Amino acid sequence: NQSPLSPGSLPAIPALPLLQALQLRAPGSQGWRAGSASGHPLRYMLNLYRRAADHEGRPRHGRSLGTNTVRLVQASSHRDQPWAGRWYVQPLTYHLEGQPEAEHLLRATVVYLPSLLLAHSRLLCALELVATGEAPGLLLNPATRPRHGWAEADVTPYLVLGNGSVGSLVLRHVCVRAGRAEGHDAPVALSHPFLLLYLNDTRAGLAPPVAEPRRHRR
Amino acid sequence: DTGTLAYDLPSYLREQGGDKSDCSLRPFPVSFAQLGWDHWIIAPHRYNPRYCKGACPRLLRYDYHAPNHAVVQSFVHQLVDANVPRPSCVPYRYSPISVLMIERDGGILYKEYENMIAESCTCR
Repeated sequence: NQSPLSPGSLPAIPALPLLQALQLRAPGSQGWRAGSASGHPLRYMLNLYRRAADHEGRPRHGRSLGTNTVRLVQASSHRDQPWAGRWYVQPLTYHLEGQPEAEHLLRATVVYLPSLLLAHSRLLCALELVATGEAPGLLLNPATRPRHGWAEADVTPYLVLGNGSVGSLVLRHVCVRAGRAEGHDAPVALSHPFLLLYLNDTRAGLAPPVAEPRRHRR
Repeated sequence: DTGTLAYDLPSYLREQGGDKSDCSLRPFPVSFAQLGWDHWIIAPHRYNPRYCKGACPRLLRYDYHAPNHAVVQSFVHQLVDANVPRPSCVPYRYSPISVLMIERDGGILYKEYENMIAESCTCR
């Protein structure tokens, strides 16, 4: 019955980042299942993963994401706003406090659906950056405007201000219904936009980021 | 005394034939469920870290990338003092893997960890 080792007497060897991650980030396994992440965000990250790595987890050559860490941040739960006629305006806040200091931000994008096909109509959506003390409000433009599927709008400049990174990002998700009214309010909440942080984790044991493959601009 | 070495060359050469018990890379596919991490690691489903096992041959072939120290240690073990162990069979080159994890706050994290799969072995 040894007396429990006091932390001070433990050798101060830095645990491997994977083991650190296990200790720090692994949610307690008390009934906690991966299932708690679901829907569009999980599908989007699984697709991102399959593009970046093979079925054994080996990073694909030349298809790298250009960094060793990508974090998906979901909007903190806001009460879902009701529709106002054809309009739907939902405030979204992404909290960024508590990011590990060793993770340096390279790029940040918000992923959303610019248009959503419904039974009798189509939803056209946009993202608006809400004005704060340091930055005026403005409409965000996606880098590419796909006819279907997800668009990514770059929000890097709004996350890194003069005095370091901001604590949160506040957006408005604005949708308008084009076409006949539906019998019920469209389920926009299912496709809340989410934030992607492309980070370089500088801790030992993380694969050094590979230079992002040159994108051929069309 | 190279004479004895030359005399004993046949057994050395036989050994160079690559005995199955020689130091080599072996597969060991494992699931994150077996490691007790499946409640938060969602990809990859399969992971084969592989491992190195086997005796380091007495004459270390060039392809073992063994440092000179291991060659000397091997001779010391054979010719001077058997209490000095033969060099050990350990991984030489590694490759990374990418992992998709669920975070405590419901976020989803993609990470690339280096040195997660052994690609070759050496004697050290």
